[in-house]
Amino acid sequence: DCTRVRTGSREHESWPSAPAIPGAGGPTVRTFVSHFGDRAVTGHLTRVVAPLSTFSVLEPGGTGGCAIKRRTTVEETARAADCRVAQNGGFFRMSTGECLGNVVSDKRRVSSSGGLQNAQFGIRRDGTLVTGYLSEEEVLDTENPFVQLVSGVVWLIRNGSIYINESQATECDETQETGSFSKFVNVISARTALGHDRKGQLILFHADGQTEQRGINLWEMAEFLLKQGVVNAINLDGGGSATFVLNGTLASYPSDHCQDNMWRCPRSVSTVVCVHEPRCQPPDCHGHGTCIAGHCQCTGGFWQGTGCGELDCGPSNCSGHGLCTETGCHCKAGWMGTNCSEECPLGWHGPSCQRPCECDHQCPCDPQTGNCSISPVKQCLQPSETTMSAGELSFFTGTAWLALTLALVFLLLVSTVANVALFLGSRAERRRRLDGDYVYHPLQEMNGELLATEKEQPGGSCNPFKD
Amino acid sequence: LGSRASREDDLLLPYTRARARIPR
Repeated sequence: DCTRVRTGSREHESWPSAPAIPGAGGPTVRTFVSHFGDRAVTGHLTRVVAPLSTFSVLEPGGTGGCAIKRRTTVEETARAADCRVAQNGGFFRMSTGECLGNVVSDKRRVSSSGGLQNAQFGIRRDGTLVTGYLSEEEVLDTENPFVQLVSGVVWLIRNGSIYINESQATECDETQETGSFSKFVNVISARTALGHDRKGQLILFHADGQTEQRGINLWEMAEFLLKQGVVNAINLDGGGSATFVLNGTLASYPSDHCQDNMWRCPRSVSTVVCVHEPRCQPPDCHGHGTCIAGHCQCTGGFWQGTGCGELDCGPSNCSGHGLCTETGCHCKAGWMGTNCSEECPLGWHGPSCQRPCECDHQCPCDPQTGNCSISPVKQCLQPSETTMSAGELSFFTGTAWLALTLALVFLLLVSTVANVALFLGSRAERRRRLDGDYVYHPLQEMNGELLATEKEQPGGSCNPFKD
Repeated sequence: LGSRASREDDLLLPYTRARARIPR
């Protein structure tokens, strides 16, 4: 009698989930022993803040469990996933272990019911809590896809009101009042439920029982949840499947017997609903950090981002001369430094200037290739015109050339001064002979005496030679 | 079957096997 709804929109409620509160702590678990009529019923109610990062639908035994139709106890699945609180999840085929209904586990689309109309509960990528009926098209939405989704049977509470009658009509109820579906709704048994309150906090409910002997029916469960402020909730698997696990340890009383009838044993089920520590995205922080309270603490100094998946070498970004790696800038050939902003010093080449040049006479090389045939190196390697020994070449250092030059300049100055002085002196003498008073120098007889008059004649008064 | 294996004797099924028809 069930019809699949492939396309279109079906009746469901969307509600924003409660955001994470720093320092808020983990889930709140309350234990109860309540009376329903004359029956004392034990159970737990768990309230979860920030379900987007703390709630998961898990496949039995981990990823891939539904594909191989695995069945494991809630304890086993919960321990493997480090669940703080865990309960049995969706329905399954007892004979084969097939996961029934829609299953989305940590963003992975595990199973699709093809639009079969049973109560659904899920969380979308943006944190929206969805309760109710969905078409196949809505389940497979890619714009705001489900990151967690599980199917139950019977929508207990819709928008703060009991919705069981409407659910029976929608979820393939038989026309006979004493049909199995009606019995399923009204019989007392161990029960589990999944929903949320007005604040968007996730609600997990569990009640111990045994079918037709102990426990509660769906009406009683819905009323209990309404009193606890639940506004939307669906019914999950009950009976011997109902299991509550706290910190990896069974904390409920299963109704299935063990092989030894004296004891009770938890049933191996399929999917599990799990409340855990806030998970990082990705959970392993890309292998470059540690997840602490839902935040990645990146290791090293260069991994950045919320998931430690991005490399950041600073605003310089290796100056365009290198590649940012997890150990910092890896400089290209010809460059060095923490930011690859320094050129290789003379005599070194290659990436990060790690290689010495191998040119003759300790000449520098190309900083990128190490080539010794570039022009500056050629000049360095050319022999001089005068063949001189290495000792002689090294003798004429810069200081020696300077000293030699200064000495030659000094000699030149001295020579110049002397020549000028001599030139000026001879000139003055010639001028003195041609201009001014003349002195008479009588000739001397070589072999006689001078005349007296010639001896007394003044020099300037009588100058026979003056013009 | 170990000593901790459940007998699965408390079955609470919403749909009986007799109704296992192919959905339209």
